[in-house]
Amino acid sequence: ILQLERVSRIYDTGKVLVPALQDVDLTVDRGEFLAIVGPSGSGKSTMMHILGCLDRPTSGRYVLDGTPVEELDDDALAAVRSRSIGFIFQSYNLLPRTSALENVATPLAYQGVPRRERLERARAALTLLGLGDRLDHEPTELSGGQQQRVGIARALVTEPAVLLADEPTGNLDSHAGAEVIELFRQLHATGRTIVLITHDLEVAEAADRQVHIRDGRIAPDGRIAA
Amino acid sequence: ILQLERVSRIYDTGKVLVPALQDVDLTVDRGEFLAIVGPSGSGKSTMMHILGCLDRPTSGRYVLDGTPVEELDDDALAAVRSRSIGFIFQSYNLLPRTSALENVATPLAYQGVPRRERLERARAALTLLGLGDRLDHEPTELSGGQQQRVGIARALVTEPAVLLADEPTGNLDSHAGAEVIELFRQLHATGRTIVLITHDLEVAEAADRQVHIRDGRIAPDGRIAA
Ligand SMILES: Nc1ncnc2c1ncn2[C@@H]1O[C@H](COP(=O)(O)OP(=O)(O)OP(=O)(O)O)[C@@H](O)[C@H]1O
Ligand SMILES: Nc1ncnc2c1ncn2[C@@H]1O[C@H](COP(=O)(O)OP(=O)(O)OP(=O)(O)O)[C@@H](O)[C@H]1O
Ligand SMILES: [Mg+2]
Ligand SMILES: [Mg+2]
Repeated sequence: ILQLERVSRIYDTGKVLVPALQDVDLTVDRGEFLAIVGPSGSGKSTMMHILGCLDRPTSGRYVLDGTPVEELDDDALAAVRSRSIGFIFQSYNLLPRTSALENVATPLAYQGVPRRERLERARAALTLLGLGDRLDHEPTELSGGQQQRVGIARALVTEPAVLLADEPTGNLDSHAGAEVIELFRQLHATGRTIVLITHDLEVAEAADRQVHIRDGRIAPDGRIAA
Repeated sequence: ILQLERVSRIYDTGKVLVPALQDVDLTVDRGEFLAIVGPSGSGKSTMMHILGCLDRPTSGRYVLDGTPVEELDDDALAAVRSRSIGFIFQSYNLLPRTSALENVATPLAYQGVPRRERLERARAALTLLGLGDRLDHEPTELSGGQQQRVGIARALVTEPAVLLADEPTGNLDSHAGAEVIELFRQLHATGRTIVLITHDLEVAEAADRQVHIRDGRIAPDGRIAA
């Protein structure tokens, strides 16, 4: 259960102030599958980083599972993230010079899972994403879509209560993309909460509900087109 | 006029050999607009890097405008690239800690264009891509789709004889993506050659011809689906 209450986020580049989010109210219920759509630069990734406790609002409040996130210090935030949130980054954020297998096993290490089990679960997650023959490859030895799928496997391997997916299919062909959305559906069917940013309106159709964002604001009736 | 003759490319990771391209024959005529489609991992970016003189085949020949590229040393290759080829990378490859304006102006510096003119042309290219108010932003201060558009502007600013675009719309909403394809059409209308890798079948429709690749091989009748 995720709640943004009048959340604003202003970036200060030192030369100019950029209001990336303005007065955003958003409630995501437990077990909901929500899609966020909107033009490039409209604030989607900014919103996602706040939802994922990777960034804090400039004003307003983010309440996660009943707890105002502002009350948590950085260590407590990190604990929440590793325990309950799976984050698929728009630009993958894979560990360089680290194999696909080790990349996917890493979040399980933070959860204290023993080495043999986490390598086995990582292997299974990568196989599910069609990368069973790429376990040893490092990011520079993988295609763009393969790197994207490693990021997806890494987020799914912990079976998180909340999955935040920032444009997870942008570098995948339609077949691979459909397989990813099917995995999200299966995760959702177990009761988990999913927030998905996508530019692909077909992918957005998989969600229960769509929220439209433009220039940092959520459209009141959800009818602003991307 | 680009010709791949029985081109193969094998990657050696030290643990395993990956045959990314196998016996590829491809001819792109001057002024043609060709789309390359195929599953993730099928060899598209590998082919593009060879076409762009950023990589050499393991076997076979690449003939660019009548010249076998194997006869050119690295300096001559770099000269060909800066003079005639515009490359849009799947992962953008922007210069870090460098503004969008400076990123886009850089290829013009390699062509010896005076500073004031190259900043003006860079500004114009970025404005054409909707980034006129983001000129000073560095890559980490831009959204994913904005970074993608900076990469596009950088490839277009030199008005190259050959444009190689590796998945240029993956992080763009449909409106911004359509604007990019329109710019490609305009470039093509002036007689330039365009090779475009895309997972978006609508985007592929903009090309004159489509080539289908799967497991490093080109489909003989172009009918293997992505
Ligand atoms: N440096 C490397 N070492 C080993 N294997 C590599 C290397 N780079 C790429 N590969 C492999 O070669 C194959 C082709 O890669 P390529 O990047 O050309 O695919 P692609 O068609 O562009 O895929 P995508 O649509 O996902 O971008 C992939 O299976 C990939 O794992
Ligand atoms: N560190 C930063 N400093 C200044 N401005 C920033 C910074 N990061 C993002 N921005 C700006 O904030 C706005 C929102 O960015 P955000 O990444 O949330 O967009 P987005 O909706 O995810 O876009 P896309 O669909 O292209 O990924 C953009 O206009 C961007 O230029
Ligand atoms: Mg984004
Ligand atoms: Mg590729």
